[in-house]
Amino acid sequence: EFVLNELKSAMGVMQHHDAITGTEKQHVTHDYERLLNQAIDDALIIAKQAFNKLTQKDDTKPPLFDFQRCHLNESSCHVSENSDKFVVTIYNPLGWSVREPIRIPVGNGQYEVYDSDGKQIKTQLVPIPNKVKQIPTRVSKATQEIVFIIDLKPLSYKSIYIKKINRTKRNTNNYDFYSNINNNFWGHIKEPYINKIEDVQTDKETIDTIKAIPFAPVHSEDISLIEDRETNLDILKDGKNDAEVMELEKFLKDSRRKGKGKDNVRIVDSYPNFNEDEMRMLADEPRTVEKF
Amino acid sequence: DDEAVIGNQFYNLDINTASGLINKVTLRDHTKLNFTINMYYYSGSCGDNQGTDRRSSGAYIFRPLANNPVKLATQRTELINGDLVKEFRVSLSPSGFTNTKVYDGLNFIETEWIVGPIPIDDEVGKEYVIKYETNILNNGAFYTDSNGRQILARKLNFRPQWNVTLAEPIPGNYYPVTNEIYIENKDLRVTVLPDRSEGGTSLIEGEVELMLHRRLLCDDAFGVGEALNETAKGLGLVVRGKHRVLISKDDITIKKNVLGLHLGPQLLFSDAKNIKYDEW
Repeated sequence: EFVLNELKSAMGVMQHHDAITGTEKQHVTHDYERLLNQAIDDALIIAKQAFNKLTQKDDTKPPLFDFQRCHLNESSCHVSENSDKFVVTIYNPLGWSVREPIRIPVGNGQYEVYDSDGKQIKTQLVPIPNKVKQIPTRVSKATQEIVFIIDLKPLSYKSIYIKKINRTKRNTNNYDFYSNINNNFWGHIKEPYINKIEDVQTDKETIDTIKAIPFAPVHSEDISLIEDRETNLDILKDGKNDAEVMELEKFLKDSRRKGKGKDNVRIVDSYPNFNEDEMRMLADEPRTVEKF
Repeated sequence: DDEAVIGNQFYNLDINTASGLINKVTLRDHTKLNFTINMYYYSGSCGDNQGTDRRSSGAYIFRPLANNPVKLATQRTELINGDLVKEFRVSLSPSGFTNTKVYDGLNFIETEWIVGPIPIDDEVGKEYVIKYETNILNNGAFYTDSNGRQILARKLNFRPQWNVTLAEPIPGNYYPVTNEIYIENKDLRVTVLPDRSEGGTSLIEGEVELMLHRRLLCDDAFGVGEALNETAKGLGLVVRGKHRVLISKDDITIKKNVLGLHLGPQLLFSDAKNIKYDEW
């Protein structure tokens, strides 16, 4: 309720006649934009929790998805532009069935789109118009949009899986990978290094280097950062005996639980509207599986 | 070779890729209708607000300098042809863009419009409008919903309660459009559904006109105390929106599309780098 109150409050302010007609001063316009944007971000917490409850089979595991909203009004979306695999959750807020076109901004390449029943959906890739690319405030790598038409039942959602195919081969700087491996691999792993492991996995010398890293550092506290990196896991498991693999998996299972706590703290920190009690409530929000 | 046709099960549009014009629409029952989409701008007046004829166009009032708007020139056209969507993109000068789309199996013509940054190098404010021009004879009558609930009949240069002579024939015929504006004859109705509240009118027979974006350099002295001159990175805003055009008298289709535009599907995105397709 207190999360949603932020949006209720902002919507209350927007009933002012100046907000409705646009006769407010420009700095007031900017303040209205700030108020609304912050309130919508806050309200997204509820949507995220709701969708997590619906999509999660096992409440002991951390949420599968980190739901993000995108600036589709300028054909930009950080998730779809930067990820080779992503899920789009589409909700119909109307009380009747709709058939609507959906447009997802993406980078170059080919994509396959799967409906929630696992069947491939007919799609069309359409280049983003130059006029949109030239919008001065737009920050986006998207060059085209995936277009598909979706049927949604009343007040229902669909989860659409999109994956990139025929991935364009990127230039890989092996030198960077080696120079950072000792300092960062077991410590503060950043996204670019993870990507590079994927990119250079056909490079035998690099794989050998990873395999040569002693198994012992897995017990370090810092290693929790490597959780859920399947590509790394496969490489790490290779050449290990069953007992070692079991120990590795146990470690990763434990570190996932730790990760969940950290995630919650991070979410709370990014919402300055809430006081300490409210933030605690958010962090402690239990997630349970509801069956309809 | 410049002539082309884009269409779906409901509408076929005859277009000219050289001029950037749509010429005609053919309906499902083979009825043909002259139909074109053009963008124009009115120059905003800038006065000292000391008399009714010296008022500026501003946040509160629309007061064009002349009654004839300037038509935007076609700069470049692009045709996108596919199974799901067909698009006719027209870049217009200065600072305009229209993208007319027809989707497979969907009963509307969608116009995506982009306006901005509105140039003010000539120190003249500008108010951009889009016109849907047809050969329907509507006898000066058009219909707007104004409050999103009730459709009201409007008549050009007319007030139902008194005899009116409009000193300002353009703004005097503008009305609020919340969900829809339409014109009709006995057989056909041309409805335009905006994705937000806009001002609208029908100044010429067969036309529907909607205000899209305004950038003005003088205060109209009605209280806001500054000109409606929004900047973004110093250039001026770029505004992007959609209209859906329906040529039909089917009320249910119209109402469904109104709400489809205003309360369309909500999208949330999640990275799935740790989720394989099979697991999903």
